[in-house]
Amino acid sequence: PPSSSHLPSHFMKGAIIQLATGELKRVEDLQTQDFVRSAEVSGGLKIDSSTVVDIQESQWPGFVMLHFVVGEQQSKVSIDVPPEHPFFVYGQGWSSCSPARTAQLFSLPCHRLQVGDVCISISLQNMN
Amino acid sequence: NVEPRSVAVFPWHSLVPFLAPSQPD
Repeated sequence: PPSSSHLPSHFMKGAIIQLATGELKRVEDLQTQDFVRSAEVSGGLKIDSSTVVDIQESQWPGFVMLHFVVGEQQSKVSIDVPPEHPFFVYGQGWSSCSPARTAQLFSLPCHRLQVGDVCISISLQNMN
Repeated sequence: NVEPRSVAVFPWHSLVPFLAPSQPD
């Protein structure tokens, strides 16, 4: 089963995030470009575009199952997350399956995550 | 006066999921 829904404090509004450039920003102020630039300078990590293709009830109570197609290869990846878990959507910002719960638990303003949204994810860079 | 207090700093990559596609052939 997925790990129980602890409260990752890095999603709490006001949490200080260090970019790979060394710059510090609050989590609610992050923009798409911050992730893109961080991946560029971090070495070994790359940003993938992960498109939400389905959102289902999880077999685990209190979780939702998100289905993505990831990266250029359009690989299918599914993950179970609590509905309040925020994802960063290109051009939109933080989004979750339950913006109300995200606001309640993290005070982080969120859009509703929907099928078709393109989220930022990371993977290991292919070192040839 | 503002008393100094320790503030946690989180790395940017802790905020985004690591979605590793299965290895292509």
